[in-house]
Amino acid sequence: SIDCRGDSRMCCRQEFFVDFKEIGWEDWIIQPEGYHMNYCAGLCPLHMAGIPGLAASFHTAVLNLIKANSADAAMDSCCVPTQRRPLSLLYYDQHSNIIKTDIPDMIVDACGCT
Amino acid sequence: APRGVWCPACGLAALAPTTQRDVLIALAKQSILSKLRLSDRPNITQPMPRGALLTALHRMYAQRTDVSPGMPRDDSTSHLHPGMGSSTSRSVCLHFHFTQELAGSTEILQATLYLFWAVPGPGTHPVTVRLLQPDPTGLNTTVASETRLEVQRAGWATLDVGQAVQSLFSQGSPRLTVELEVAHDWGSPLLAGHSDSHWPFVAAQARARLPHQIQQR
Repeated sequence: SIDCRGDSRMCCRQEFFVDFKEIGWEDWIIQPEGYHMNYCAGLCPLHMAGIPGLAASFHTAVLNLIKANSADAAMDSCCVPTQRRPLSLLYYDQHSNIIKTDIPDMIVDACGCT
Repeated sequence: APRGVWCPACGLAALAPTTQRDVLIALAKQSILSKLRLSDRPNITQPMPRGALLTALHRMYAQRTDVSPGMPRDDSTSHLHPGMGSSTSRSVCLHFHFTQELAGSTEILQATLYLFWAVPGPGTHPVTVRLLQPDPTGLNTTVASETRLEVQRAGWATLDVGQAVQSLFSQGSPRLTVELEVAHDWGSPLLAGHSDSHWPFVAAQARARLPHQIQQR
C-alpha cells in the first residue's frame, strides 16, 4: 500500500494518531497511549482500479471487465481499506472495573482502489 | 480552505487543517465509544496511579507466563490417595502464591476461591475440596478444611477461603494449596488448556493493619 505524502493525490493511506492524553482520555483508557485512526484518501482513476495493495491478477481482471463492458470512462473506483487490524484497549468501565477488549477492524494498515 | 485546494477523495473543498483535525478527533471518540457500547466516556472518581496499575498488571502477567501459580499444576497424573475416598479417585492440586508484601501487615477481610468446572456430562458430580496448609515444620501439609460439593453443570463456582487465607498469613506462609478430589471417570474437573480467562483464582479484600497507636491513658 502507499502512505500519503504531502501532495499525493492518488489513493493512499493517511496516518492520523489520536493521543488519548491530548483529548483527556488517559484517566480511563489505561493502554494503549492513543489510537492510529488512519484513513484512505486519494483518487482511483480507471487505470488504477484494483491497485495498489491488491493482487496484480485482480487488477488485470478488473481492467479486462471494464474493457469488456466498455464501462463509462468517467467512472472512477473508490479508495478503500484493504488491510485492517483490531484496536486492543485496557480501560475502566463506568463501574471502575478494568476491562480488556479487542475492537476488530479499527486500524487501517493498507488502502487500495476497488 | 485555500482557494482551489480540493479534497482528493471526494472532490469537495478541502477542510482547513485544524477543522479537519477536530472532525477526525470527534470521529475517533464517537467510533471508540460506540464500539464499547458507551454513551459517554466513564467518569473515574479515583483513578489508580498509572504506574502502580501497570506494575501490578505486568507482575500478574509475568507470574502467569513463568510459574503460573494460579494455574493448576497437573499433579493429577493418576495421583491416588491411599485411604482417601474410593481408590479410583484422582486429585488436582492448585497452588496460590500471595506476594510477600501482602503477607505481613495485612488483615484479610474476605477471600473467595473461583473455580470454573468442566463437567464430563449430565448428572451430578461429587468433588471434595480440601484447603491444605503447611504444618509448622513446613515439610508436610495438613487439611485446614474440607468441603464436599455436588457439581451439576459447567461454569464458575465460588468457595469462601477467607479463614484459611487469614490463618496462612498469620503463620507467615503466603501460599494456599487447594486439592480437588474427583471420581476417576471425571478426568480433569477444571477447564484445562483453555486461555487463561478460565483459570482458577482467589479474590481477597484486605486491609493494611495500621501500627497500633499507643493509647495515652
